[in-house]
Amino acid sequence: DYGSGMAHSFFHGYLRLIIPKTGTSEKNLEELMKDYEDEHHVKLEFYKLFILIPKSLYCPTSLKNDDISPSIEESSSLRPKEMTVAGVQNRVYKNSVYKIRLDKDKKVYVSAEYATPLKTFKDVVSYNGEHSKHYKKHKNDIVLQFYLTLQKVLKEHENCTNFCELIFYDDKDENGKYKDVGQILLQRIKKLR
Amino acid sequence: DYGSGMAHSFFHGYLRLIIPKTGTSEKNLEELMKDYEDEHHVKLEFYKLFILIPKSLYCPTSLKNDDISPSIEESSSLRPKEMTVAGVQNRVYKNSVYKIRLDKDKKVYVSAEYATPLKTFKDVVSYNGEHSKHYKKHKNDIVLQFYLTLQKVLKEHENCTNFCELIFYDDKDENGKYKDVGQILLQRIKKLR
Ligand SMILES: Nc1nc(=O)c2ncn([C@@H]3O[C@@H]4COP(=O)(O)O[C@H]5[C@@H](O)[C@H](n6cnc7c(N)ncnc76)O[C@@H]5COP(=O)(O)O[C@@H]3[C@@H]4O)c2[nH]1
Repeated sequence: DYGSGMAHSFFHGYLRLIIPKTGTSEKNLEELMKDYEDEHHVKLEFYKLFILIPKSLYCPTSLKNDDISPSIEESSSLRPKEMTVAGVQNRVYKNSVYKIRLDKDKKVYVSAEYATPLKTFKDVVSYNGEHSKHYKKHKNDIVLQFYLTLQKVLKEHENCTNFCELIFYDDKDENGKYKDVGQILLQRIKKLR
Repeated sequence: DYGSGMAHSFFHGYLRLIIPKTGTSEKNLEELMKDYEDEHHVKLEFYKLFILIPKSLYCPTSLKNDDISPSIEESSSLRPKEMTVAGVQNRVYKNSVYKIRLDKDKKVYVSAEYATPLKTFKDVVSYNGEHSKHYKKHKNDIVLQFYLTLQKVLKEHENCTNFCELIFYDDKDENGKYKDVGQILLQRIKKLR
């Protein structure tokens, strides 16, 4: 099943490489987050990577979008991590940080990104004429399977599950307008506190 | 089918982003290769990315391995390319160059890597107990489907097909020993000349 295949490859090809200690001299995600706080004199809300899983599969280029999510600003990224993988020397893994404005004085800093396999999947579907009737019908199952499998796999890895927060959400409101991602993140942050 | 799904996502999520001109200020693969030649005063054998697709799915960390492929040395990489994708600000894509020693004086420079999805797929299979019997049986079909689909998709994209060279090969000899990847690459280079 395609959704669970994407979840396994996202975990084994990415999350498992960046979150836990890997035994190399490279720092893990939590260490890079603590370094970020020291260097930029800010406090990250949690030592977690927030992964956005929008039901519509629409993953824009950035979380920053003045029309949809006016409270979100791009911040500088965590320091990149380099690892040689499958013949790619010093492949670079870099995670982004965003600022979410609560009111005119208070800001919340979080490390967040969309689940990239969903963006790629949507690109594949829109290119492949002959599959798309099949995919359009099963799109909702595929995203749901992606989310459930990733949740299950993360739970099986104690060294990862506490550092990754999956947000599976309906990204369109009843009028078909995209919801504010800043609010989606803030709702989850309130729950985690 | 899993093999063709991996091929589509490898093309739409990676090859299509790095090979053709993207309309941003970022250089495409051919331009980065020409810059590399100027900066390092060497000549790349072809303006192509060689993608290794080993039948056994075994994709070691680097092509360099003194026991298996004594003729291969790591060279410096092409200049990295940055693109903001699905919320990851300035995600980095970097391609590697290897030196293959022909005889004591002559060297051949090529940009090459293993097909990353196969490495990830092998990691998924070795982790997932309950699937492995199924995958072990179908492993050969999956790699073959990956290769055939990627070949087909590349042919459909004129702006990519001339800059990417797929090498699908049996990586073990009749005694089960891994073959020299330097020889595999040189055989293909001789054919392309
Ligand atoms: N050689 C190579 N260099 C790259 O920079 C690269 N980027 C992607 N790919 C391969 O293309 C395909 C599509 O990528 P996608 O981004 O949708 O999924 C990726 C993505 O969701 C996540 N991931 C991997 N590297 C990163 C990264 N640096 N930043 C964010 N996400 C990443 O984990 C998935 C699996 O990655 P790989 O298993 O390494 O192979 C991928 C995949 O087969 C690459 N292959």
